[in-house]
Amino acid sequence: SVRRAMKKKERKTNDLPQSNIVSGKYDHYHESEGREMCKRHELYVSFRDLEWLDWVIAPQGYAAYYCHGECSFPLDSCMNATNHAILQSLVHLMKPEAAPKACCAPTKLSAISVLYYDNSNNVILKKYRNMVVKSCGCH
Amino acid sequence: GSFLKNHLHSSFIHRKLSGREKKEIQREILSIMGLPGRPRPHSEGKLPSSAPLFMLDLYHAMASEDEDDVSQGVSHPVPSSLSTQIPPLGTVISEADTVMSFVNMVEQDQDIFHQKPYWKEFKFDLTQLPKGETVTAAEFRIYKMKSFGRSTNKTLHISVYEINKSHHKRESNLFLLDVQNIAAKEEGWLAFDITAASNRWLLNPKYNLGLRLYIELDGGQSVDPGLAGLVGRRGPRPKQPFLVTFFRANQPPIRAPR
Repeated sequence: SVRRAMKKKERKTNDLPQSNIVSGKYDHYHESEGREMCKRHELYVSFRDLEWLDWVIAPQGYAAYYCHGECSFPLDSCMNATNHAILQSLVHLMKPEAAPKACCAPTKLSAISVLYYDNSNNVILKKYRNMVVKSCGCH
Repeated sequence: GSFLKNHLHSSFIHRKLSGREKKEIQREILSIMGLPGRPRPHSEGKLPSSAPLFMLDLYHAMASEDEDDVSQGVSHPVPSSLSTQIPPLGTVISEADTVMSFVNMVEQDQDIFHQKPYWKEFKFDLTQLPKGETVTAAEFRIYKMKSFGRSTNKTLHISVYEINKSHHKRESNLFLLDVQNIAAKEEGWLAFDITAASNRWLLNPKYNLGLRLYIELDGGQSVDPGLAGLVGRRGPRPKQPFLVTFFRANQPPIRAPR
């Protein structure tokens, strides 16, 4: 019953001209309402679990995160949706075979630094870019 | 929906990996790190030596910078009395893609048992360098304890040279890299700028014949580096000399698509 009420409410707020909505496809969006919207999830990469602490000095692991969730039209609950993602979602609604749904992917990534020994016992400190998800969004 | 979500979560977090899967994941991460295989350093089981300690300090500075907590501030493991002798490396460190420390391979002395002038030589193996990166700075770091003997109240002029060519029976050809003037009673790390030499060694590793260090008093008298308090290869491990080189990537690394 809650779902039905929400359906009504959402239909009211989505002022799309009826001609743009392919019959049945819009209902598909509502079916996926119970699913999670695109967002960042916890994911820890552990160098300890990989049994690498004999050569990796620091860190023991790092919070990498990942993006997961639905990018269904309308994307208003997904703050980082690009204009292209919004248009792609519309096209997907009308012609699902022409374009897939927009993808939930990282919008901002940051670097990590890893300190490790090489075979000659020299110590290397290296910066690896784009390793940590800072934010997710629909692309 | 919730079943799918829970299943996804359990597969991401709780699933025990098979041996083969673990190896594949390890190989994949090593490829991202640009390593052909897992390094196998010899475990020495002793006190940590100076280079890893210095690098750990740099790591903490760089890691906090990655977190955007600290902008440019980098702490050097240098006592305040000698900190003014160290060139400011804040930008070099924050812009470095790779920092490598090298263990001193060979140390030769011409000390008080030899004829003057006294000197100390060091050599570092710079052949294992990151590909596609250029040196932005290189430092030779050596620890100085309080001087012994009659020179304790004097100023020491410490010069570091690149050995350009060594000859069998006559003096080697030397190229001056850096000079520092330190009070003999001072104690702490000294850092000499050897960027020029490391760039030459990178271009042509066969010209890497090492570094030579001389110490003189105001009047030009030669001082034995040991008596001046400089710690060498046989000194305490956290105070042994080492080389640190800062690299910057020419372009972002390109990984082959699979």
